[in-house]
Amino acid sequence: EPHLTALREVMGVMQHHDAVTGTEKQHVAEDYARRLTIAIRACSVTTKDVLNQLINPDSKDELHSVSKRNPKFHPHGAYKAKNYTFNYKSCNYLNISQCDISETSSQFVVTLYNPLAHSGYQYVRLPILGEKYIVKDYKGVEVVSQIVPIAESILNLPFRQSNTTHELVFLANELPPLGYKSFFITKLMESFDDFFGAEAREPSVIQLDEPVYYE
Amino acid sequence: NDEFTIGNKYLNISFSKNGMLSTITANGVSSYLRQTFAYYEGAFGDNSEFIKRASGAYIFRPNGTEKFFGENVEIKIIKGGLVEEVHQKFNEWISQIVRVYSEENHVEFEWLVGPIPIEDKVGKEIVTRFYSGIQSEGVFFTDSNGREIIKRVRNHRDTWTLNLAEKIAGNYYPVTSKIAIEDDNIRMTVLNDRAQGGTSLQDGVIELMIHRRLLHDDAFGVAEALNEEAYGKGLVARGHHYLVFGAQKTSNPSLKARERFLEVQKLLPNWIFLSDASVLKFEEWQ
Repeated sequence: EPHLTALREVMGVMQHHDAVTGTEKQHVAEDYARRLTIAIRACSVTTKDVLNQLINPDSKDELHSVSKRNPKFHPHGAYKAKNYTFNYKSCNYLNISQCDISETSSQFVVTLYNPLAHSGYQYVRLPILGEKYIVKDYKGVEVVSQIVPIAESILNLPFRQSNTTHELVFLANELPPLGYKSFFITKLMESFDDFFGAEAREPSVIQLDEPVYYE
Repeated sequence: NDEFTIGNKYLNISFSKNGMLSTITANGVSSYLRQTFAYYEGAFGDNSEFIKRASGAYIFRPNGTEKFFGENVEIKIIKGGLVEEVHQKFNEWISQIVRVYSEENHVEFEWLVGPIPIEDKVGKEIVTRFYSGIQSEGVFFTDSNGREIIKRVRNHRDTWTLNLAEKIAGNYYPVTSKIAIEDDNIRMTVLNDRAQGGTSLQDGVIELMIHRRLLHDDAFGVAEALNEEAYGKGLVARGHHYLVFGAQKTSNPSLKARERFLEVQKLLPNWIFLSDASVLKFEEWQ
C-alpha cells in the first residue's frame, strides 16, 4: 500500500496544469521526472510481488517472506517451484533499444501483463547480442522469431550505453484479459567463446583452498 | 535505385526511388500516400505587444517560414517473416522507421528527432505530414482526450465569423489519441502515442507536431525559452504514429472499429517484465 500511495501522490502532483501541458520551468520538469521515477520504482516492488503471487498462488500467505529469500534448489538439482520467486524487472530504456537482461543473459523470461478486459497480442522487440535465439511459450511450443538490425540513428545516440546492434522480434499472442503470459528465451551458443567466454582461452592457475564440486 | 514495396496480406506500401513513401494499398483501396517531415521557424519578438509575441512554451507561433527536408532519403530495407521495415534517414537529426508487421492492419512510423540544431539562432518546430488524395474539403477530426471525436473545419468556428490572423497556429488542435480525414470513399487516420498538436492545412493532408526547440520566452508566465537539454545537447524525441487507411465501406470490423481497438491497445499497452533465468532449465521454469 505505501508503494502504491507513492505513485498516487505523485500522480496527484502531475495534475497541475503546468505538468499536463509542459509549461513548467525546466528545473520543475526535472523534479517531476525525478518524483515519477522514484514512485514507479517503488511500485515495481508491488508488481513483482503480485506477479509472483499470480504465478504461485500457494505462496500467497508467505509472499513477503518468500520474496526476500534467495532461490532455493533441491539437493539433486530439482526445482522447488514453491520457494522460487522471479525478479521481474522493467527495462526503462527499451525505447532506445537498451536492456541489461536481454543483452547479457543467456536465458531469460519475458512476461507480458495485459491490462485490458479482452485478450490481446503484441510484437515484442528486445535488444540482443547473440545471433540465434529460441523463443518458447509456456507449453514448450517454439514461437517464430526474427532478428532485425537496430536503426543506425539509434545506435549513434550519444547517451545510449549498449553494444547491441540487433533486436529480437516475436509475436506474443493470446495474452489473456487482465492476465499474463510468459515466454522463455534461450540464446544459442555457437562458438567456444560464446559458451565459455573469451577469457577461458587464457590458461589460468586455480588455487584450490577448498574442495570444488562440479555439477 | 528502384521503387520497392513492403507489406503483408492486409496492406502494401510502396516507396519511390528517392526513398519516400509513395502509395498505399490497404483495406480495399489503392491510393497516393506521401509522408515527410518539415519544420516551422518560431516567431521572435520582444513581447511588447501581441504581434511581437515569440513562439514559446504556451503558444505555437511560426514566423511564416516553412522548410522541408531533402527529397533524397538514405534508406535500408529489412524484410522477414514477422516484420518488414524501411529505415529512413532524412538528415543528421531526423530519421524514421516505417514498419509493417505480418499480422497488423496498419503502418507503424517510428520517428526520431533531435537534437534540433540552433546554431543559426532560430527556434524550430518539427512536424510530420501525411499527404493523400482524400478530398477532405477542409474537414478533419480530432479526439477529445480519447472520448468523443470532434469535427474541425479549417478556418472556421461554429459560433462566430472567423478571420484568422495566424493561419497555421489558428488551425492547430490538440490530438491526444487520433486525427482523421475522409471523403466519401477513403478514410485516413493517424494515431499517436502522446498528446501532440495537429491539423489539416490542406485537403488530404494530416500534420502532427512532434518536437520543438525555441530560443525565446513567450511572456505568458514561464519566463524561460523552451530549450531543453540533456547531456549538454538538445533533447532527442522518439515516438510512434500508427496509420490506418482504407475504404470507408470495408468488411467487418469497420475501419473506425479497428481504430478504436488499436487505440486502446496502444494507449493501455501491455506491461513487459524481464527476468534472468540463467540458472533454470526450461522444464523447471515450466
